[in-house]
Amino acid sequence: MNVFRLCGDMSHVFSIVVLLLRLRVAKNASGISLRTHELFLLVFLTRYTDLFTTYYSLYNSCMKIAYILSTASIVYMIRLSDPICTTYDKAQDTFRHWAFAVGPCAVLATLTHFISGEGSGYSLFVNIQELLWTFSIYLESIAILPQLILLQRYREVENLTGNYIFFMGSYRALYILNWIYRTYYEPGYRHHYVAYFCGVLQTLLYADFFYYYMQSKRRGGRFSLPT
Amino acid sequence: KESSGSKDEL
Repeated sequence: MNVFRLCGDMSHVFSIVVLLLRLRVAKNASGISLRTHELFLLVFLTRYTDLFTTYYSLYNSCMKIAYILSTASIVYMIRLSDPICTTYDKAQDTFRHWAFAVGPCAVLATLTHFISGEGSGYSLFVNIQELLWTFSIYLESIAILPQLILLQRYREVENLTGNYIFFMGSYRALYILNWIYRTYYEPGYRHHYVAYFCGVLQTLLYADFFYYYMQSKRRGGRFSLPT
Repeated sequence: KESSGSKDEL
């Protein structure tokens, strides 16, 4: 554990807490993309299958469980919890996440899994686990797209929603620093280039948002995206 | 012991 990774994890947790608070306090899901959170839930469920097979640390296991439960409760609130679910604007949340996110990521994960030869010589179970892990890395990198597209529609960005996306984006940016740190200071560190590539892609997707977020913070005014 | 790299991350 290094400081970048810890800050990254805390930023991730913080973003989830901000969103949970926003949903609970405002009892309102307008401007929030259900599709993004369903994608994140799928990311966590496919990545953390190692909860049952590999123990890293108490911290690691607790965080994984916390991510799954908190994301599941976000999905539950937006879908089913009255009165929040009535404020969810389904008509605006239109990104075709199966066709343009889940499908392509599944294809890409299968291709990279077999081309890299990763998992050859392992059991079928381990192969499936590796495949799911690779899939989750790809999917996480673009899971925020439905949310960013929804924001473009609304343009006026609520403070809490803005903060949520800012911390969600900072988390992967901090992970990049963590990978650089580990490369230098951890002997025998094993590189996962798919994770690096997707981590950079994920951070770049937020770049535009970061820019307008910073500008609005500096001006101290309302946050709105340009047309 | 060999590091598991970014697989031990979240």
